[in-house]
Amino acid sequence: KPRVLALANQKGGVGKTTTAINLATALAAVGMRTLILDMDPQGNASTGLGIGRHARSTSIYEVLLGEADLVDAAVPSGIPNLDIVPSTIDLSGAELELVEMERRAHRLRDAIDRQVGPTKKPLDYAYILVDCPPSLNLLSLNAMVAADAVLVPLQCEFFALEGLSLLLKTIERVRHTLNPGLDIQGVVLTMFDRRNNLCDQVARDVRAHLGAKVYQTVIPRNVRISEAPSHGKPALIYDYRCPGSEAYMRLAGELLRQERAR
Amino acid sequence: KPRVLALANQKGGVGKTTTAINLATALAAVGMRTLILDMDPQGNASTGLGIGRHARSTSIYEVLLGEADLVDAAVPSGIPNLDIVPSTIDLSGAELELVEMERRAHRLRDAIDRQVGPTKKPLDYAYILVDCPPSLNLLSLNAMVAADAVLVPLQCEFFALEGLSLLLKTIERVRHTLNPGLDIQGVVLTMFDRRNNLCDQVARDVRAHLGAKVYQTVIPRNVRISEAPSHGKPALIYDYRCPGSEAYMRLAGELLRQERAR
Ligand SMILES: Nc1ncnc2c1ncn2[C@@H]1O[C@H](COP(=O)(O)OP(=O)(O)OP(=O)(O)O)[C@@H](O)[C@H]1O
Ligand SMILES: Nc1ncnc2c1ncn2[C@@H]1O[C@H](COP(=O)(O)OP(=O)(O)OP(=O)(O)O)[C@@H](O)[C@H]1O
Ligand SMILES: [Mg+2]
Ligand SMILES: [Mg+2]
Repeated sequence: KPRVLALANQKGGVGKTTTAINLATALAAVGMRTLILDMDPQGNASTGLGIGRHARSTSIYEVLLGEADLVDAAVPSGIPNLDIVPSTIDLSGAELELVEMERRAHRLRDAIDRQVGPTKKPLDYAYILVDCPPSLNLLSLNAMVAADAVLVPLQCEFFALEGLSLLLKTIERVRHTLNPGLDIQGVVLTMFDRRNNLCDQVARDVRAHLGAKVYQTVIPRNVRISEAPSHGKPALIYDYRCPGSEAYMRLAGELLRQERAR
Repeated sequence: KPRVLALANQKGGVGKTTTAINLATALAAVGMRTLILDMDPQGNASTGLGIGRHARSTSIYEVLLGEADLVDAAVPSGIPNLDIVPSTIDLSGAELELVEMERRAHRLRDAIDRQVGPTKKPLDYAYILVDCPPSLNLLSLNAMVAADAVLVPLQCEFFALEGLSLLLKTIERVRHTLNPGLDIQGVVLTMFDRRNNLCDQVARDVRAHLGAKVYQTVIPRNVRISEAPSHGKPALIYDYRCPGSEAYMRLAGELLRQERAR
């Protein structure tokens, strides 16, 4: 059974999509079959992997409505061991549609569970990474209910730090009400700029509060990372030697060691 | 009657809050009475102006539910000519509550209109800036229905550019259905880094598509801007000589010239 990680943080622009794409690519590069679920109506994870509009005829939207199986909606990314269930703008209407549905917070969980069973094509993945939109809405809630743990990308900025306590409270609430097994996989510091003392301050603050939950690996601010999506490629493929790519490879290594120790 | 501008962009982390706070401060500095409406449940605009939890007993949430008048919910920012209607986390529940209500997309418009009339304390402001959350949900929709125009902060990055066409289509749809007078006030390029060729490329692309709608003033990436919120002050007060503050003063000048020419 795949380990499901939700990349969640209601603060916008902190590196959720960039971490989903590049961590998934790094896991795939070391032989772990990985699936990304793009739960953001913006569809940045799909675009960042070069999935054209024409290849998104079945998306996460149809899966949530129960009109398509997860396995059938997954498309190859062109990178060995990495598939993605893309998203389209239809997803932005899903919020209001899901509200009226049965088990509205469990739609994604049920879609994953439906794949386990004798009649179904199994979800043959070691990891499923769910890229969430920048809000704590029904889409992010579905991701947290379906997930084994939440991986929190955190930008080293004041506003991002302010939102962390709200996010942790929300995870706590989901654990008590909808998903008792939900854990925090870890917090990864992103867009770290050595020249900016605010980054050091925020990093120290977060480590003081969350200790070992904060990955040792810190993702540096690196322009090659922000250039890669315009070529429809992860940074690891666009420029595997750049500091950003190396950091995501290290993060994948740290995550896998963490998993072996579990 | 105040001119109402919605600071909107569903892409996260593009500088909506930073632009709302610093543009409002610059307008206030030249004598324009200005009111910020914090429509983001994260409450970053409120925190960035140093509004403590205790001063948020009446917030935009009560105003949207019709339980409080806009004028009574406005609190001083400590900066002459600048007030704010703060937000609290209660606002994150508003989405599901508003869905069931009458005129759910017009709640903010009606709250502003209620202030105009013989019995009411008038909304004595030249400008109202509405800081939107990173999504095209009912809160952002309320802001666009209440607004005379949308001011679009745009980060010079690929993912931010990808979201622009969706945002422009949404503005178009709101103009055709709910608010025929809705205009685009302009697009302001934010976090511009001269050393990063991607920024130049994105800026050229946007100016080619939108021409004069893109402000000449470009806001540079400037660490003093991201430090200011941790002191509860706008960059213009924290460090009025830094490149970021100077850029926001220039933007205010450009906006006021634009308004005089209207
Ligand atoms: N380490 C990095 N160095 C430089 N740029 C980065 C880095 N990580 C992300 N970026 C860029 O910063 C922007 C924000 O990142 P991203 O879109 O991944 O964040 P997000 O949290 O998914 O945003 P949203 O909240 O809108 O979903 C993007 O333009 C991305 O290319
Ligand atoms: N010109 C700038 N230079 C440096 N940092 C900036 C600049 N503008 C904004 N920032 C920082 O970038 C981060 C994102 O900006 P901000 O929070 O204003 O964006 P936003 O669009 O309001 O985000 P959200 O989508 O979460 O509401 C903040 O930490 C802010 O301090
Ligand atoms: Mg994203
Ligand atoms: Mg904001």
